[in-house]
Amino acid sequence: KEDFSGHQVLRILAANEAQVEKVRELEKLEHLQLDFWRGPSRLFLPIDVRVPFSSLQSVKVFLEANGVKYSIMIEDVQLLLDEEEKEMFAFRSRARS
Amino acid sequence: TDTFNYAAYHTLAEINEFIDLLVAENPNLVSKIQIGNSYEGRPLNVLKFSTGGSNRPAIWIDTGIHSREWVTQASGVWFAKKITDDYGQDEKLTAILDSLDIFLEIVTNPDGFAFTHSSNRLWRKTRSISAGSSCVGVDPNRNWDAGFGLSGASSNPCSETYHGKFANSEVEVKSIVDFVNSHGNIKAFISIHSYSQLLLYPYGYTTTQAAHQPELDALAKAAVNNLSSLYGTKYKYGSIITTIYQASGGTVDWTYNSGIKYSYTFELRDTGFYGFLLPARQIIPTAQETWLGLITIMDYTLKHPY
Repeated sequence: KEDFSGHQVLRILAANEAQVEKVRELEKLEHLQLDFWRGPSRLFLPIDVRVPFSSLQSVKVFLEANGVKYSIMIEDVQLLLDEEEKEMFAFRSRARS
Repeated sequence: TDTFNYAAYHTLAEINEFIDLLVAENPNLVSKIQIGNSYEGRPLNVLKFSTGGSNRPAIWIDTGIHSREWVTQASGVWFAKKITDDYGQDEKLTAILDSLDIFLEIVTNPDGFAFTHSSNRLWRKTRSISAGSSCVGVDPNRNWDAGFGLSGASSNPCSETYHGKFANSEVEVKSIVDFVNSHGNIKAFISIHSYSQLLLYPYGYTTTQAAHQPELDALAKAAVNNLSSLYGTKYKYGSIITTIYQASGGTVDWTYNSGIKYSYTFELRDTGFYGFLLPARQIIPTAQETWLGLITIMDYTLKHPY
C-alpha cells in the first residue's frame, strides 16, 4: 500500500488572479508530485494540494516568497488514513461478531 | 439491508453484496443491470428502480466515477436504500417512480475503487494501461466526447486529469454512453463527485452558455436551497466553467449535448479540513442533504417533461 507518511495537505488562499497564476506555475512542476485535491478555481475557493514530504520545504518557500497565504489542512495524511482504516476494521469485526 | 451499516465505508465486495441483497428484497421494484465490464474485468452494475412499463422516461444518477471520492459511493448506497424505503411512503418519490425509472450506478469506476482499498487510497482515475507510458489510468471525467482534448484536461498520461488517447477510450465511460444511447429516453443525468459543495451544470469546455441556462440555473438554486435547509451546508451553483474552471471532456457536457436537458454534477462535502478523507460519521448527513437536492431535480424533471 502507498504510504503517505509526512505528506501534508496545504490549503492555499489566493488573494488575487496573479496569485492563482503563481499556484498554477507550481501545478506544472511535475517533479514536485503535487496532487491538487481542489484546483485553482474562478471563485477563489480555497486551493487544496497534497504535498509529498520531499517537496514540502520548497513549496512552502515558494508560497511564502510570493506572499501567498496558506495553512496546513492535514498535518500527516497517513495518520488520517490509519484512523480511517482502523474505523473500517473495527466496524467489520463488530459486524462479523 | 436494514442492518447494513450506512455510516461506514465499505469495500467493493460489500457494496456488490448490498446491491444483490436489495434486489432480492425488492423484486417488484429493483433489478440489477450489468452495462459492461471494467478494464480489469469487473462488472459495471447499475440498479434499476422501476414500477412498470417499458422504456419509460428515466433519471440517471452515478457516484464514484473518481474512485477516491468515497463519500459518493457511500451516499449512493444510502440513496438506493432510501428509494426502496420511500416508495409508497413518500408522496414525491412515489409520484416520480410511478412515471419515471431511476438508474443508479454506485461504483462507476470499480477498478479504481478496488485500488483505493488495496494499494492507494488517493487513486482517482481508471486503471487502464497507457501504451508507451509507465503511468496508469485516465481521468474518467475528461474522457467524454464533449470538447474532448481541449484546454481543461491534460495530454500527459501521468497527470490526474489525463484525458486518454481518444474520447470514450475508457470502457467505464463507453459503457454508460452506449447504455444512454440505446435507452434513448433519459431525461435527467446527475453525476456525483466530491468535494467542495457545488452544484454545477454545463458547460465546462466552453464559455458558451447552455441553451437552457436560465432554467438550469433556477433549478440548481432551488435544489441547493433544499439541500442547505437540512444542516445549513453552504453550496454554490453555476456552470462548470464560470464556477470552478475550464474542464473538457466532462460527463454532463456530453449528456447535455446528447439532449438530456437536466444534466448536473454535484460536488458533495467536505465542509471542513478532511477533503477526500471525510470521516464516516459524516456519510449519512451528507447523503441526507444531497437527497433533498436530488429529489428537487427529479421532481422538476417529472413535472417538466420535454
